[in-house]
Amino acid sequence: SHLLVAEPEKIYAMPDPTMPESDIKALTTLCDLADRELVVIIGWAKHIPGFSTLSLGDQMSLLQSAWMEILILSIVFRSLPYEDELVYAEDYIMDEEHSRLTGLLDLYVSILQLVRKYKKLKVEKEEFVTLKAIALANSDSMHIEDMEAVQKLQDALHEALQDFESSQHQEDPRRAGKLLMTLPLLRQTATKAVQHFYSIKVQGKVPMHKLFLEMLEAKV
Amino acid sequence: KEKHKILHRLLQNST
Repeated sequence: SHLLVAEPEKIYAMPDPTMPESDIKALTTLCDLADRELVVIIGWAKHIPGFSTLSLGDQMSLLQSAWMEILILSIVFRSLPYEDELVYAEDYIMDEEHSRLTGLLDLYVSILQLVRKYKKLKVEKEEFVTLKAIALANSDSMHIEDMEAVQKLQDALHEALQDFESSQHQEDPRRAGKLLMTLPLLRQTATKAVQHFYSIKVQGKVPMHKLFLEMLEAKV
Repeated sequence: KEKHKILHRLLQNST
């Protein structure tokens, strides 16, 4: 219930109407969107019960290693009602062709695989918000100072998921496990996404805001 | 830590 209340509002990409369509424009729009989403994610993390009691250093380490998984999981959840389209934002939905033109076809295919997985599981909002928090707590950062405190946070979120499943999904005693088994693919997809946007950063043709750059560099 | 100024500042801001 805390996580449902903490769930951020809808976000909009607001592509620049004066810029002609191009792959650079699409990537610029996505990087600008990600930068604004990162601000929202950092605010959101502070509402996860137990997160703010971690040291500031550990809060930073978890966010630096998990931010792309959180971004992608949000895209996945927004895209569930759609067919073969990714909802990066309410006003920015990309199909296969648009993804190909933007050089994001590989990412499109990977994220769509996740979408299919969650569609099959008929994932619910309660499960999505809990999985997002688990992705943050379980981000395997190598710079954690207080492992016990992070483990406690993981345990509390894991318990919340199991409580939800045992009360709402008695028909499938292994549903919590099935949901957790989607995390490796989320991790793999997020790693691919970070590497791809880092290579775009190196090419230097797409403007990127400071927070996005900071988080990108922290990850590589 | 200095390199991650914005994240540091945003986490410290009270909501």
